[in-house]
Amino acid sequence: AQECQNLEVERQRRLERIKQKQSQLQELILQQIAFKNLVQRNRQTEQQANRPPPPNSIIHLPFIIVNTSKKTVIDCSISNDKFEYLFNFDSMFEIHDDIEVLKRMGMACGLEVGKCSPEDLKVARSLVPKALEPYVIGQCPGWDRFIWS
Amino acid sequence: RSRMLVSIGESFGLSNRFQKINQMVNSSERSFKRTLDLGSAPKPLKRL
Amino acid sequence: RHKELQREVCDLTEAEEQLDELISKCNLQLRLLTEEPQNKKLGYVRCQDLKKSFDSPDQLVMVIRAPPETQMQVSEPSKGYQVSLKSTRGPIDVFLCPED
Repeated sequence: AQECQNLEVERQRRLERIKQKQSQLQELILQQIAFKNLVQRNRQTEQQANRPPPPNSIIHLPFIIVNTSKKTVIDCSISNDKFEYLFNFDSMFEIHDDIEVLKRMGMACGLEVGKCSPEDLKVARSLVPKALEPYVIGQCPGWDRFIWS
Repeated sequence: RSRMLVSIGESFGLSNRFQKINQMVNSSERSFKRTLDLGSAPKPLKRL
Repeated sequence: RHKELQREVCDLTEAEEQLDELISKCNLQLRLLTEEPQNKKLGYVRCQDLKKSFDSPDQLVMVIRAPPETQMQVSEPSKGYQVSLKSTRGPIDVFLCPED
């Protein structure tokens, strides 16, 4: 009985870890899809415009975003070599990384919220290696959830 | 007072790195507002 | 019950190892993808993308581009919030997204 109990604990622990690793893998797949979509979009835009966008109108990855109300007073100190910054905000703000921006731009085909049309799903599946395809399907409710066999 | 450290400057990888920071700022905003209501108005900082 | 649990734990061990392998493959693919020169050149967002993503008009959007391993510390002093950035591998660039 004691051994069964230990095995039961071990089983629960492993199930927890597998669940956490599955969501980590799905996040990595989303990031791969979002980045490939972004590169494709920019390539098409530049081909249509026949020139790259003005350098001061684009932000290359990686970056992070800090957004706050326009009413917020921000006190900013910068070292001469720009290696150190100190910001004092008098009101709340939010920090997001670049992948969050790509998701909000729709570059992850809606997979991050589990809402993607069959066309989007087709695009997403075409952007990931075959071995990872089942994880893409698994993110859209209504399709067969990817049962970890 | 709480403080959080995170490494930036890398490309993708971890997700929701800033979730805890945003929660900390968000939650203490409410308590900060409460103390403001009670205490004196903070000295205005230099405008950016 | 014991025999059944043993077999199940064995299956889960195998499943977890498979996941570990997929995760490390995916991390490697992502790194190669983002470091490929052509992708590096095309891996950008435009100001209007940022405006659209944080669409409320009363929002100020600050963009921070920092070298790898830059440390960001957010502390909660008695009044307001302090964000400090410390880089050891190069200058940090901070932009404010223009209004228009």
